[in-house]
Amino acid sequence: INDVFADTFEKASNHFSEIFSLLFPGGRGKLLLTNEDNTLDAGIDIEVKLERKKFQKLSLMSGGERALAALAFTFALYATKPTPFCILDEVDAPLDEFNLARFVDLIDRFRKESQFFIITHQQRTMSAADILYGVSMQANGTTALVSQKIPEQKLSPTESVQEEV
Amino acid sequence: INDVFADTFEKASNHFSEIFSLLFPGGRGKLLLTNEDNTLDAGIDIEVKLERKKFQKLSLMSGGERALAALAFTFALYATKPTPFCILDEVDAPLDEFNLARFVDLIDRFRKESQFFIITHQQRTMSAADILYGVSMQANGTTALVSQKIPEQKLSPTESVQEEV
Amino acid sequence: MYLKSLAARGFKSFADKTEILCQQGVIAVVGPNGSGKSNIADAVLWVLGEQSARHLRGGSMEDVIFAGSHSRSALGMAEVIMTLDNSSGQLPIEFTEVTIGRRLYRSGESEYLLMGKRCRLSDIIDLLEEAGLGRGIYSVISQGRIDEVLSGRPDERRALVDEAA
Amino acid sequence: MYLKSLAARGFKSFADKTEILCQQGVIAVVGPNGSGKSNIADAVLWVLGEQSARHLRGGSMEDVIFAGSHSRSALGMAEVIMTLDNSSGQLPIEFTEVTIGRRLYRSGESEYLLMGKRCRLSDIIDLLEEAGLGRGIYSVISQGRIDEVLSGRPDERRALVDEAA
Ligand SMILES: Nc1ncnc2c1ncn2[C@@H]1O[C@H](COP(=O)(O)OP(=O)(O)OP(=O)(O)O)[C@@H](O)[C@H]1O
Ligand SMILES: Nc1ncnc2c1ncn2[C@@H]1O[C@H](COP(=O)(O)OP(=O)(O)OP(=O)(O)O)[C@@H](O)[C@H]1O
Ligand SMILES: [Mg+2]
Ligand SMILES: [Mg+2]
Repeated sequence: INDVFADTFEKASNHFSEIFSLLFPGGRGKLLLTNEDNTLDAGIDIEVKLERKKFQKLSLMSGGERALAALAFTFALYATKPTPFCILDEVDAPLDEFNLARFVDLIDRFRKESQFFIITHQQRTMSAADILYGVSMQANGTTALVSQKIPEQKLSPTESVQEEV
Repeated sequence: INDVFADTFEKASNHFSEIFSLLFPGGRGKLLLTNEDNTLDAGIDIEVKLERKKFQKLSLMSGGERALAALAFTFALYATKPTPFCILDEVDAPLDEFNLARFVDLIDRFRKESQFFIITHQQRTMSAADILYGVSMQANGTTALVSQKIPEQKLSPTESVQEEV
Repeated sequence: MYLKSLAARGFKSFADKTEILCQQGVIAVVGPNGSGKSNIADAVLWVLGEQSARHLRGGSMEDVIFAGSHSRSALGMAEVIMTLDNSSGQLPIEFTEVTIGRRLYRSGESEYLLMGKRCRLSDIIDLLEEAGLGRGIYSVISQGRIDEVLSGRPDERRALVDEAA
Repeated sequence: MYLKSLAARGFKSFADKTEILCQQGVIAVVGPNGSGKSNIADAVLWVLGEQSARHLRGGSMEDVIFAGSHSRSALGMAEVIMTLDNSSGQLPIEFTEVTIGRRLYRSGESEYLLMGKRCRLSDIIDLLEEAGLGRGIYSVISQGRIDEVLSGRPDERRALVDEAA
């Protein structure tokens, strides 16, 4: 069990560092074992250093920085063992426009590995999708799936029909 | 003490119901005492009914609905006893465009009562402000206040200068 | 392997049978606040075997059964059926499509289904392990919960990495 | 009455003395993730007397003192001074401007200031009660905490209404 975990941990931590520097240009992120000598019971700590800043407690990071660091960890797991699909529910809400663009780049890098369902209110994320699923609350108080349409930029100019979702 | 609380509670609960129906057209919100007979120790419950839906547990409401209901409560307190200033930190993050517009309307109704500092990434909220304060992280890793500019729509067309925040 | 379709009936705000046919790639799920987007993520978590009502935003598991709306009465059963593509043969089942299902009755009785036939939860869990979907702990990131990767304990992060072995 | 200015020095990411001159009306505070917007809200909460390091996202209160950056070394003291307009005479002090201040040294020693002179925390609290600022419990809504109005206990909501008496 130890060898399997040690091997998985090494892969996940390499992926984490790589993805972290993509999301935080100039930054460095590391996964650490709480107890090197006893990998059987060891937990995992996260250490981050952001550009222009010192190593610091995770709790002092900003809302957007924390969301992005957590996404680096989650995608490191996807890279280590892809799941058939991933559902991300408004993970982009705290991000500013620069980090939103980095999030979209991250999705692009992984779109071949898994199927993604991204619940979002951000236009930028919508336009990175292959298809939009519109959800609406009907007059009778129940949910319906109203339409599936292709995001604007993927359509050629003549096809861009403004369907009401 | 009881009379003061009873009087305050009545005011707050009237304000809550009124603000709730502004934010949730067709909906009704009520503040209730957990124990009508003993106002000394009673806590406060919130009961909501949204349009097209039944009365339901608060926990089953959606992310955006919960944020909006919590804002109704907070603004009911402001209406009951205005504070000299209010600071709202990204409370608009979970809102869709319709509810964002209602949030902005709510701010408009209260702008004469108190001074508002609204930390936001949403363009719509920015354009409702009287002034923008830009914050940036300098190269030396410390925060600076970089500029104060008037949101676009308040300027006459000739003045609209695209200063970099 | 990917999620081919998800059918929900009587589950949260999906009163009538609602089927979502899914394609591969990146799907953006969009719609107003309270329309039922996160309920889709909850439906997936639930059919994957989620046992905590709190993770499904309910007080008790019965809260996942359609409780009625202003014009529809409550239902007595919730059902979700997920169809996974198995053309790659990753799952040890000789079919090119694998369906798993879950039902809950107001009586408290629950059923798990594999290829339309009743089975035990442990059969589903074993099968999903093969697919890298163990309980969905990193394939579904619920709304507002991305931060738990950072705020959680080291042993909880370790459990996530164990899933990626 | 309104917040006329806020000066922070050595507080979180405000290493050098940073002064924010404020006008009445609605101020939108904008800037990239991690730039220091929420640190402004924390500075206000702190000078109003906040005693919980956790509410300021720190492990111990010492975490509010500038810990250094990649090019600046750590400082030994955090200071925030808030100037309130008192031209309406709402505060029982004969000045048209009232300043309150707070300092914390790495040694753990802390100081509270009223009109530039040391005072006790209870003096500040009494004064703020008059202004309707209590401990800031509903005048400052920190990032991510709007949901606590709904998820909190009934007695916690009651405490908020008590503040509005
Ligand atoms: N058991 C139930 N019976 C009926 N309706 C339910 C049930 N559980 C939840 N709902 C409804 O589902 C709605 C919430 O849906 P959901 O959380 O999926 O919204 P959402 O689309 O994610 O919105 P947001 O953008 O605000 O996050 C609630 O308003 C509630 O009316
Ligand atoms: N004691 C401290 N010393 C130095 N820097 C600190 C200290 N405490 C916090 N910081 C810095 O402040 C930054 C967080 O700032 P803040 O939370 O205000 O960002 P923000 O502008 O609100 O961002 P977001 O839009 O993501 O919410 C952290 O990145 C951290 O580097
Ligand atoms: Mg949602
Ligand atoms: Mg912030």
